[in-house]
Amino acid sequence: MGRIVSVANQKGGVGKTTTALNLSASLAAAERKTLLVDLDPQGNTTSGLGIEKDTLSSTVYDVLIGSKRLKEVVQKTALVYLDLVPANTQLFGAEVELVGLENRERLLGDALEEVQAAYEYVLVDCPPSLTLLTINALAASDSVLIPIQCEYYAMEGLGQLLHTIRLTREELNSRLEIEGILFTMFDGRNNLSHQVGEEVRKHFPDKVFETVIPRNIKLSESPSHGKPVILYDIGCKGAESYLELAREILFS
Amino acid sequence: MGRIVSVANQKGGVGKTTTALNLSASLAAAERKTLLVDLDPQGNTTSGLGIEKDTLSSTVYDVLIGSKRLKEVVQKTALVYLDLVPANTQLFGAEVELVGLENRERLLGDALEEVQAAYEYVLVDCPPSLTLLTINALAASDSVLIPIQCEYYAMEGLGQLLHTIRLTREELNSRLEIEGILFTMFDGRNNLSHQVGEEVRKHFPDKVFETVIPRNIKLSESPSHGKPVILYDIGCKGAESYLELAREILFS
Ligand SMILES: Nc1ncnc2c1ncn2[C@@H]1O[C@H](COP(=O)(O)OP(=O)(O)OP(=O)(O)O)[C@@H](O)[C@H]1O
Ligand SMILES: Nc1ncnc2c1ncn2[C@@H]1O[C@H](COP(=O)(O)OP(=O)(O)OP(=O)(O)O)[C@@H](O)[C@H]1O
Ligand SMILES: [Mg+2]
Ligand SMILES: [Mg+2]
Repeated sequence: MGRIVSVANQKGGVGKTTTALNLSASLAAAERKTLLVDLDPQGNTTSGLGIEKDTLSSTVYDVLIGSKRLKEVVQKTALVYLDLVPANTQLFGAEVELVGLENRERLLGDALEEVQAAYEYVLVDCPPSLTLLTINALAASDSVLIPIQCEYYAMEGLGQLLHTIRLTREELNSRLEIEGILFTMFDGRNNLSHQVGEEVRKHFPDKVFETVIPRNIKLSESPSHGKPVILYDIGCKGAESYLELAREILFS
Repeated sequence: MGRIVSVANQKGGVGKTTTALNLSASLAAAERKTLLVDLDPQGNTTSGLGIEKDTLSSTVYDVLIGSKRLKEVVQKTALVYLDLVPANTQLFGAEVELVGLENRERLLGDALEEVQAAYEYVLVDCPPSLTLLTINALAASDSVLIPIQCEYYAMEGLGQLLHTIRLTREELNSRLEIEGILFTMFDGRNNLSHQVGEEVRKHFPDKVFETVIPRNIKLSESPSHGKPVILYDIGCKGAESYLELAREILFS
């Protein structure tokens, strides 16, 4: 059965989409069949893979409201071992629309059951919030990968996120663990990055990935070409670091 | 009557909090009585001003659910002309709790009525979403200031945000205009910043501020000292650019 990993952090702009997209592409490059689910109404993962999201006839929204099965909305990508469940702005309405449903926290989990066996990894890109969409992802997951920028505000939110993970484990999903905390946009020349890094490693000694993702311009350029960084510029530091992260997850 | 300006963009990490906090501090430095409202459950604006948010007995949450008047939760800051309405993680529950209320989009607007005359400017820091908290801010505002990073994903979301602003203007608040689009974390050395900048200026020629906020490490260090950047390092480029933005808003 495929391992379901949510990429989550309510702090905005910490590299959730960049991590979900490039880690799943790296796992696919290692020939692990991977499904990437875009659960953010912004649809950045979808457009980051070059898919014109406003022309899609069905997305993850249709799956959550029950009008489509997950298999029906899965899209192929440029990588043979990588499939995508796309999202677009239709998903903005989901938070309010789903709140009244009986099974509102398990909609994604139930939908994933029919495809999970066909993949080795399922990665879910979450929006910058702790509302129903993110709860659906956590309730469906085996683990949570937490990207964090080494900046002051990003550290502040970590406690709240871990609290929400604990609540979800108690009330909705007892198997939920932490896949790891990933430092993103790390700038070795600046003190703040090192200070925050040390602080987080001190509080969560065995949870922080060895791999650190450096700030690398190619990572922010690649989505405008609709490609994961390993297809945009395989030799750059951004691509190397996500391939290294994939190895760390596969072999540690 | 004080001018109410929402600082909003559903894209995460584009500099909403950094802008709301440092622009309001700069307006206060120009002796304009300013109220800063933290409407983000992350409470970054509150902690960025050095306030220990978990010890607060009442916050903006209590105002929205109607158990406190806004006057009762206003806090003084290190700047004489700057007051704060704080937030903390209690606000995470508000989205679901308020959805059922009659007047759910106008809760903030109604609460601000009793204090608006006492301030020249009211700035509202919004969360990275387009849900009820952000709608409350837009419904209460005279205008919206849109921080945007000059990166691919940040540009994608602009259309959706302008659509939401248009809807709010039609359904809830006919006076709502755009205060301006502000480029943040601008890095003149990289092509992407210039390309996105040109693209945005082309689409919205008269809406983009002359002032551009450069990437400046002091802006990300100052919140860890609980101070706006003009009190942390008045001579740095970050402080200069927000003082320039305040001048552009006051005198243009
Ligand atoms: N390591 C990196 N080096 C340089 N730029 C990066 C890096 N990682 C991400 N970025 C850029 O930083 C911005 C924020 O990253 P991203 O959109 O992945 O974060 P997010 O957490 O998904 O944001 P949101 O909270 O809006 O969903 C994007 O413009 C992205 O291209
Ligand atoms: N001009 C700048 N130069 C350098 N760092 C900056 C600048 N503006 C903001 N930052 C840093 O970038 C990060 C994101 O900024 P900020 O938290 O203000 O964005 P936001 O839009 O409020 O995020 P969220 O969507 O989570 O509310 C913060 O760590 C902040 O300190
Ligand atoms: Mg994202
Ligand atoms: Mg913020």
